[in-house]
Order: sequence, then structure tokens, then C-alpha cells
Amino acid sequence: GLGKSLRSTLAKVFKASRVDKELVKGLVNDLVRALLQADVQVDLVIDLAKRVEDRALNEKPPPGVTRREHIVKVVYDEVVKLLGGENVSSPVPKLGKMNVYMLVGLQGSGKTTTACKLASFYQRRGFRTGLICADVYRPGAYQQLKQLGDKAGVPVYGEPDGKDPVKIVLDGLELFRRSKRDLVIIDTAGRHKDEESLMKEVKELYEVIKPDEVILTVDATIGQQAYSQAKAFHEAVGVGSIIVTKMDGSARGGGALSAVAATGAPVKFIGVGEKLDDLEVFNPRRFVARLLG
Amino acid sequence: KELSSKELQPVLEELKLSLVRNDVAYTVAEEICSEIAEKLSGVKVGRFEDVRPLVKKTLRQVLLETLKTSYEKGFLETVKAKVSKGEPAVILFVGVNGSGKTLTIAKVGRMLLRNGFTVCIACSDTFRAGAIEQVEILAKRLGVRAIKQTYGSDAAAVAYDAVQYARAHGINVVLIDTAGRMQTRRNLMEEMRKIARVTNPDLVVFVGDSLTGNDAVNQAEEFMKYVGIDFVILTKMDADAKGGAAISISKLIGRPVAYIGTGQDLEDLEPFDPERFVDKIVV
Ligand SMILES: Nc1nc2c(ncn2[C@@H]2O[C@H](COP(=O)(O)OP(=O)(O)OP(=O)(O)O)[C@@H](O)[C@H]2O)c(=O)[nH]1
Ligand SMILES: Nc1nc2c(ncn2[C@@H]2O[C@H](COP(=O)(O)OP(=O)(O)OP(=O)(O)O)[C@@H](O)[C@H]2O)c(=O)[nH]1
Ligand SMILES: [Mg+2]
Ligand SMILES: [Mg+2]
Repeated sequence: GLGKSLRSTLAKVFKASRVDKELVKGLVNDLVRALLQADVQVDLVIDLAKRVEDRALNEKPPPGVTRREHIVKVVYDEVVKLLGGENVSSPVPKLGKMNVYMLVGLQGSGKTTTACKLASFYQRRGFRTGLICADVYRPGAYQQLKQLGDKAGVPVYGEPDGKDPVKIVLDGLELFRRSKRDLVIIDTAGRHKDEESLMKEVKELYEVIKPDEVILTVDATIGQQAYSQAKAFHEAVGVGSIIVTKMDGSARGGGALSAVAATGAPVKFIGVGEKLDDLEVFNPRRFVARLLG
Repeated sequence: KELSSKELQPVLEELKLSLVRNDVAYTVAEEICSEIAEKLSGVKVGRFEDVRPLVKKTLRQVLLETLKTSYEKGFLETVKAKVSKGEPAVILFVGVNGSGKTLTIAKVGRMLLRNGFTVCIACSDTFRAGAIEQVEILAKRLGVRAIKQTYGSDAAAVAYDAVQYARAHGINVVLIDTAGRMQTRRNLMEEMRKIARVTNPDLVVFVGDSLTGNDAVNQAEEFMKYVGIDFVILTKMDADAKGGAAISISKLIGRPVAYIGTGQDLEDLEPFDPERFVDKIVV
């Protein structure tokens, strides 16, 4: 696919007899094309292209590095920079307290499935985990979480006929505190930035519960709206980390890059399927390689 | 003087980016721009005329040609025609995970009930947690029957049961809910093909998320290839979606977007209006 085009461009860089303005221009055009086809937000791509071109033409390569090698490194560096760098902070709940994580995100982005994947991930690593269904709108939301939780061997709290998510969460947290859980994961309803009452609700949940981490799920197939939607979530509740779901498909996940840029939050996991163990710790190198092709 | 490609190029480059900003897939945006260039080659323009309005006018033309893809009958007309033959109209809903199929089926059910049809829903998502309960609750809200089996049962068998049920009880329309599936999962695409083969639907509806980016192209291609698509319903247009996926999908498979989802209530389904849509994109 398009991935071949960027790889072949980089190959051209190495085969070229001289590294000149023409070659760099060609590379930058191919890079723009690759990133736009990968769903990265247009303005981010334009800014990145300017930086790459500037560095490729004007930066002196460090000693021992050829001009060509330097250019390839610049491309890689600038993209990784958008991801917040190569260091993945290992997502570990703090000992000696009941950690509370809250999942938020757009409709259908994978929150409920991811909540259970996370619960299973931590439970298998020795953290006694609990799940709370705070989605009072979606038909069958509680049943969905309960069925997944049962499979994972993780207790699920919910009030299927409840109307007040804040009350449900407080009740659930109280119950889990008594049974000495190490980690409680809260699944919330899907929402987008223009649903005023829902954005108000998630803000209220955040302020009352004060979770240790707010996790934003981002669908790998999302397009140009990723940036503004992520920004709105961040302004409402302060996103602490991102999980990119449905990375097992053909989408390159450029929307995740846009979400990172909008929130400053790192990607900690990716979802790679519908089963409970289809969760992988984020690998920036592999993600960037796939993004660029 | 004749419009030169040198003059047109920067305007088209700018246009391509604005189409991408509207979530038109990159290759589709490229194609649209080359179509405009072709339409405008050799066109005479005033010596100091700004080409932008001319490009805009041509863009509008090209987009409407894509979106107004002629299709034999409308959605409701197809249903009416089948029902008038004394047979239930079978509508199969397909799409990738989380695109909004199940809620959209309920919305379509509401619309059909309003139009005087009787409806039942087949719970052919026998895989995902809570899928059957979700349909049951929605069906109850509509006052229609949900035909189901247990989790893990054969999706095609449930769909077949529903069609038989509709025949036996004179129900006008069978709406088949299927599991979300990635277009890259061959076994799941084959399963969907089997459901279609067993139920021989009158309409196959692809339910796409309007927030989808470039993947919309590959989704539409693959679903078209495996099961054929008659109509598209684009959901979540209320989420500040620019809706470029409508253009990408119609361009690729030559099928119209029949309706758009505009919210999470059963009433939030509107007929797609290509003119109004293009007016928003071509500003
Ligand atoms: N292939 C694949 N499917 C996924 C992944 N994560 C979630 N899904 C599927 O995506 C669909 C939506 O997932 P949900 O967990 O219901 O999404 P949600 O965000 O809770 O949805 P709402 O609560 O309605 O906003 C389901 O069919 C899931 O099985 C993933 O990583 N890969
Ligand atoms: N705002 C908004 N939300 C929508 C729309 N259509 C569907 N949704 C929401 O999107 C989420 C997913 O809807 P579902 O009907 O479960 O999607 P699905 O395609 O059946 O999902 P799977 O069966 O898991 O693949 C739910 O939270 C719906 O309420 C829409 O037009 N607007
Ligand atoms: Mg959910
Ligand atoms: Mg469904």
C-alpha cells in the first residue's frame, strides 16, 4: 500500500547521488501523503513537514552520520516527538491504596471492552480488580460489562435501572473499598464534545470521584475529528493516558497521534481484538513504523 | 486566455487538503482534484479572473455526481415493493465494530413502523457480550419482536429463523442485526456472506461511522466485495462530523447514502440530502 511509497522514498534517499533540495522536497511530499493517509490531523502534518524540511536541509548531521542517515532519523524523530517520545511509562497501579481508573471516549470507541481487558490485565498481575458500569443510557450496557467481567473473573458493580451515574459509582466504590480492591475501573457512556449534558456529566463524575487516571479510548479508524474531540475531553476531565483500540484492522491509527498532540497524554496500550487478552502494552517504534509504512 | 495547469495546481492542492480536513479519504480527494483538472482543461478564463469560484463550481458538480449515484429504487420503495408481493422484506445490516448498526436498526424500525409496516428484529450478533440484551431492550421500546437464540449459536440460523417467523406471522420487514467485524478478518467476512446466502436479503445496508477516516475506503470495498451493498447509513453525524466518508464510500462503490444518524434517540435518523451536504463542504 502507501507504506511502500514512503519506504521507497527513503530508499531513494539512500540511492541518490546527491542529497539536494529536490530530493528533500520529494521526501517531504511523500511523508505528507503517508501521514494524511494514516489519518493524522492536517495541521499537525503541515507543521511536521515544515520542521522535517528545515532540519533536513539546514541541520548539520552529527559526526559519523551521513547526510542520508540523518534525514531518515529526522523523519523518525519528528514523528516520535508527536507521540510524546519513546518512553512508555509502565502503567502500574500504586500500592497501598485503591486505585480508580475512569474510561472515557466517543461512542463505540471500545471503552466497555477495554475496561474488561484492563481489568483482566491487572488481575492477572496480582491486583484485585473491580469494574463499575456508569453507563446509564446504552441499552444492555450493564449486561455487556457483567458478561465480560464474569469471563475475566472480575466482580462487576452496576445498577441496571439506575439513572444517576455519580451515585452508582460512589455506591460501587464503597462496596469495593470494603472488599479491599486494589484497582477499580469505571466504564462510562460514550459521548462527544457537542453533547452538552453528557460532557457536563463526565465533568461531574471526574470532580466527585477524583480518579487516579482518566483513560481516553481512541478508535484506530478515526479521521480528522480525533484532535478536536480529544481536546474537548482533555478540557473537561484531564486525560491521563490513551488506549488506541481496533489496531488489529487496517487503519494506521494517525488519529491517535492527533489525540496525543491534543492532550499531551501518552498512549499506554493498544487494543488488538475483541477478546479479553487482546490488549498490548504500547510500543512506539512499532506504531511509528506502521504509521509511516 | 486558456486556464493553465500552472495556475490551477496550487488551487487544487489547497482544495485537496480542505477535502481531507472534511474527512474525504486522501486517494479520493486526489481523484476528485484530477477530475476537476480534467473538466477545466482548456477552459477559457478572463485575463485577471480568479479561478477559485470556477473550481468551486466544478467541485460542487463533481461531488453531486458522486453522491447522487442513481439507484433503481429508494429504500422505502424497495420495502413497499417486496411487501406488496406478500413476502417479508429482508434487510441485512453490516459494518465494522461500533459503527452504530444495532441502534440504527432500531431507528429504521421506528421509521418503518411510522410508515405503517410491521417489523421484527433478528439477533444475529451471537458473539458480542450484551448484544442480545441490547436488541431485546430496543425491540421492547419499539413494541416489536426480537428473534434470538443463545450466545454462540449460528448467526445465519437465527436470521433464517427470523425470516421464517416473519413469513408465518405476516410480518412485513425483517431487520437482521449482525456482529461488528473488521473487514480484514476473512473468516468473519465469510460468515457474513453465509448469512446473506441463507437469507437472500432484499437490501444490504452498510452502516458506517461518519467519524471514520481513510479506512472508510477499505471498509466499503471489502463489504461490497463480500456481500454487496445497496445503501449506506452514516451514523454519528451529530458529532461535528464533516461527513467526507459519504463521498469516499459513494465514489468507491457507487451506492448512495440513504440516511444519516444524528443522535442516540430512536428518532435521530434523517434522509441524506446530497445538496445540503455539498453546500456545507463547498464553502
Ligand atoms: N477488532 C476489535 N474490536 C474491538 C476492539 N475493542 C473493541 N472492539 C469492538 O468494538 C465494538 C465497540 O466496543 P464497545 O466496548 O462496546 O465500545 P464502547 O466505547 O463501550 O461503546 P459505547 O459504550 O456505546 O460508547 C465492539 O464490537 C467491540 O467488540 C479491538 O481492539 N479490536
Ligand atoms: N451520537 C450518536 N451516537 C450514535 C449514533 N448511532 C449510534 N450511536 C452510538 O454508538 C454506539 C455504538 O452503537 P451500536 O448500535 O452498539 O453499534 P454497533 O455497530 O451495533 O456495535 P457492535 O455491534 O459492537 O459492532 C452507541 O453508544 C450508540 O448510542 C448517532 O447517530 N449519533
Ligand atoms: Mg460501552
Ligand atoms: Mg451491534
